[in-house]
Amino acid sequence: PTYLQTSQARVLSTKPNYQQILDEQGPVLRCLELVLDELQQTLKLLQ
Amino acid sequence: SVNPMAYEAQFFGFTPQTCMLRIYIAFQDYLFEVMLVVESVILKKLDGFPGCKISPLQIRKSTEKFLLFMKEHLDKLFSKMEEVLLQLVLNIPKNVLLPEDKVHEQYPYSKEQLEALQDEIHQLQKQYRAEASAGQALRAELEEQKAVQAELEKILQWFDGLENTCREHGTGNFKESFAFLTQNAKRLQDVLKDVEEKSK
Amino acid sequence: AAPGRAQMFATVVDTFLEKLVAAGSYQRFANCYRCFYKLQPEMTRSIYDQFISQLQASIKEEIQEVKNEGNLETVFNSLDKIVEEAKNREEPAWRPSGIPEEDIRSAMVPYLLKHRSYLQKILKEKEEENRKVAESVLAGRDRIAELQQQIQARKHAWQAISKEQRELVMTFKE
Repeated sequence: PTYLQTSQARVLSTKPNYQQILDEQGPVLRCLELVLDELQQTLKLLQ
Repeated sequence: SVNPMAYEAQFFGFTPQTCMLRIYIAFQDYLFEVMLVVESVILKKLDGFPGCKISPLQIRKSTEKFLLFMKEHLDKLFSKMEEVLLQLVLNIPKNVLLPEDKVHEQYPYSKEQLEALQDEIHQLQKQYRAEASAGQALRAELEEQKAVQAELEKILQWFDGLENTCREHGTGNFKESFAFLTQNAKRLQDVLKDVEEKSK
Repeated sequence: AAPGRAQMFATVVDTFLEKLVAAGSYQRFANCYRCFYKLQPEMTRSIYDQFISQLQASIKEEIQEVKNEGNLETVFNSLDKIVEEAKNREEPAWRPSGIPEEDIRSAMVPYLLKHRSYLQKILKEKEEENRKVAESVLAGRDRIAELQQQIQARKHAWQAISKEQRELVMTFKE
């Protein structure tokens, strides 16, 4: 990096953690499953 | 000290002195050879005069005498010729630079300047290598982004699909529907309470 | 115009030959071979003439051979040209120092300069190329961040539903 242009070095050094981003989507889907389960119960109750 | 005429040797491909030495030796050899031929011709002619009193020794002495004389003159004349040729023909004047050495005129680099130039080149090479690997890393990230983006868009499409399903079944917005239901339920409760109170 | 080197070379050699022949005159020859000369003056003359013409022929042949071997005509002419080009120059020109690493230095410089400008060129191209790729990467990152936000927004919206529906269930339970 010492030979890189600072802009490039900066871009490279601020690379997000894509695996973490993907991992974060797991809880989203689980949370959605919970909501859907709850919804199912509610709809049953309403029926 | 002999001037090696190295610059001339670089140009001519031979040292001028060597060239002159070779010519001198050749001339000298010719002179000797021709003198021997002259002597043998004269001896042969003398065979034709059996009564003559001239001995081969005499002829040999004559030959040596003439040869010595010629050799002295050859040496004297040759050294003059050599001097002139080395000065005027087979030499490169001090102010003349040969074409192949033009670089020395154009780039009179000192040791330090050359090292600085080499350092600069090394620096550029390192920079280039760094840029090249940065380029690779950036491209790799682009590939990674494609995969992540596809994944995230898939999730969004999932949400879209879900919401479209709800819409198709008349519930555009669960939240509002539930809020409405809750409101209604509460209103029903109030009505229910009213009715109970009145009936008491 | 001053005579060229080739012409000077020929002139000097011819002069040398003339003087050598003049030195080895017939008088001198007859004088050395006096006994034979007295016996056969005509023969002495013809032997002398042959001696001279043979000597001249050998010497001329040798000179021609040296010229051919060293390609001297061409070389002399090209040297004349080089000297002519330098005629306006007074100070002594560069000469090899005899120290190889010294003398090689300047010869290396043009190649190093060419190499440097090539490296500068490809580095500039590579930097430009990387700048563009970096832009795409940053755009990609923004896009992913945007998608993440959208997903979060959708998630919160759905979570808000479960809050509403809990309230509804509570109401019913009451």
